[in-house]
Amino acid sequence: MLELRLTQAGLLKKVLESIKDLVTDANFDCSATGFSLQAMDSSHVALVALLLRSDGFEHYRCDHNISMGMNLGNMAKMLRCASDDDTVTIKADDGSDTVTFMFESPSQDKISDYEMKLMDIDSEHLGIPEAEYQAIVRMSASEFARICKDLGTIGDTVIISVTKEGVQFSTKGDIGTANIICRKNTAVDKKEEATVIEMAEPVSLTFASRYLIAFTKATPLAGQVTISMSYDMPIVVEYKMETMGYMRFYLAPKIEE
Amino acid sequence: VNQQRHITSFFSKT
Repeated sequence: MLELRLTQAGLLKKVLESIKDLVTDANFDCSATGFSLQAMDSSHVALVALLLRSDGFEHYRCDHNISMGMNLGNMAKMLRCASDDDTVTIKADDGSDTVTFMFESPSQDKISDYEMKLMDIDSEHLGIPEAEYQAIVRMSASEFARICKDLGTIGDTVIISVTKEGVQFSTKGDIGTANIICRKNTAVDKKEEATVIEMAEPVSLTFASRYLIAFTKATPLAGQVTISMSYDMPIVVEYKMETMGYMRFYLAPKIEE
Repeated sequence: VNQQRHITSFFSKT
């Protein structure tokens, strides 16, 4: 028996909207730790890791570890039927091949339930080692989204270079080149506009623009994004959800052949 | 030419 109650359906809607275009089908794993997902995109270049901590839910009952295979597009369709301020309850009986999403309006005068078919997904689970990254950048999530979108219109790849002074995003395409430097800056009006650099040594890596753009669909989840890089490691683009957990995107770099 | 690497070449299956 599984029963998870979350007061803000809007959060779950944003989570689904941010990954449904990158990953088609995925297993949601439910354990005492929380409601989590790990999945690769179809070309095995990017990986999504989501954790919604059990203590972030209003009610969390998970009698034993359970893995539920879902089509994320279909799940997103069902969640779109909820209002952002609805309470959502995710329910599944042991051995059932369906999951139920129940939405309750804040005044309790409208209650809907949507039953969705589960699917068997043969997915590979990867071990992600705890790593010390050579460079970590925290910056405005919406600024990062803007940069990825802008550079994506010029070139297919983005070089991200971190130095003590700041982070540089560069691209090159048929029509020309572009460079954006964001200097470290903590003297800002709003905390989320700060650019903070933690760096052991400078790092410069090349990534496919379209994946970075896809990750920025998670921008509504957080004011800041954390970008972690090391040589010969996938970049981590992380959106932390206050009190609930995180959405992490891993992307393998491109290398000179 | 930049060659795209795969996630599976960094993280191993569990």
